[in-house]
Amino acid sequence: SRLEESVKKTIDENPVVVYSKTWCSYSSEVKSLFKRLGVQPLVIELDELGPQGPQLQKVLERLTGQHTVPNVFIDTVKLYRKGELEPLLSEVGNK
Amino acid sequence: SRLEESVKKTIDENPVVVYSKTWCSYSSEVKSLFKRLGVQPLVIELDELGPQGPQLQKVLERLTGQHTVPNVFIDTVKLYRKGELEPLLSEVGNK
Ligand SMILES: N[C@@H](CCC(=O)N[C@@H](CS)C(=O)NCC(=O)O)C(=O)O
Ligand SMILES: N[C@@H](CCC(=O)N[C@@H](CS)C(=O)NCC(=O)O)C(=O)O
Ligand code: FES
Repeated sequence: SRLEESVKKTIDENPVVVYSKTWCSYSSEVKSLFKRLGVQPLVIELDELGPQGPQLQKVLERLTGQHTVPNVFIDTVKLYRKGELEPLLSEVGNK
Repeated sequence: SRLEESVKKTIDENPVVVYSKTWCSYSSEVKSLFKRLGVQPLVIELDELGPQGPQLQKVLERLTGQHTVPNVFIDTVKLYRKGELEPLLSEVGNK
């Protein structure tokens, strides 16, 4: 479907993607974690997309088996090529 | 209002009350915490009440200043009279 293709494109083009909801505390924690680690994810707030939000959530479930938020995609190869993987791993290792 | 009176009555008649949402992980954590502590709260799932859910959430905000879930009410005097306060406090102290 068109929506499925756009999700794959989003994940493909961005090293870190977080599908989130603005009022969800688990989602907030993941977003602050990345901020603390100096990583700038692409954040997609599913509750701010009107009727497309639930549709996106269904597409994510088809693609990943996960129907919950936060839904996090990390492209470690991309991060490595940007030189951002090692800093991320060492900081995570320090936590 | 009638809804406000019914909330006050609920809190008055039950030593522990949790206003919750079924799909919210913070709410789930609070419910499991009480379960681990051997306390049986009255749980009200705001997302299972149709249009009354958001209305209740507004009443709770009027009464407590808190508009988020989980919204937890503990009547320590009632728990003490039931002999449930000391076990609760000692178990919390052990965590
Ligand atoms: N253990 C999972 C919990 C995920 C979860 O239950 N998320 C909730 C929100 S906190 C959810 O997506 N519920 C269904 C929904 O909001 O559509 C995690 O850490 O990601
Ligand atoms: N720090 C607060 C966070 C409360 C919070 O932000 N709750 C969220 C859900 S996790 C909420 O109620 N958002 C607005 C809503 O769902 O109506 C707590 O621990 O209770
Ligand atoms: S933690 Fe409450 S909605 Fe996610």
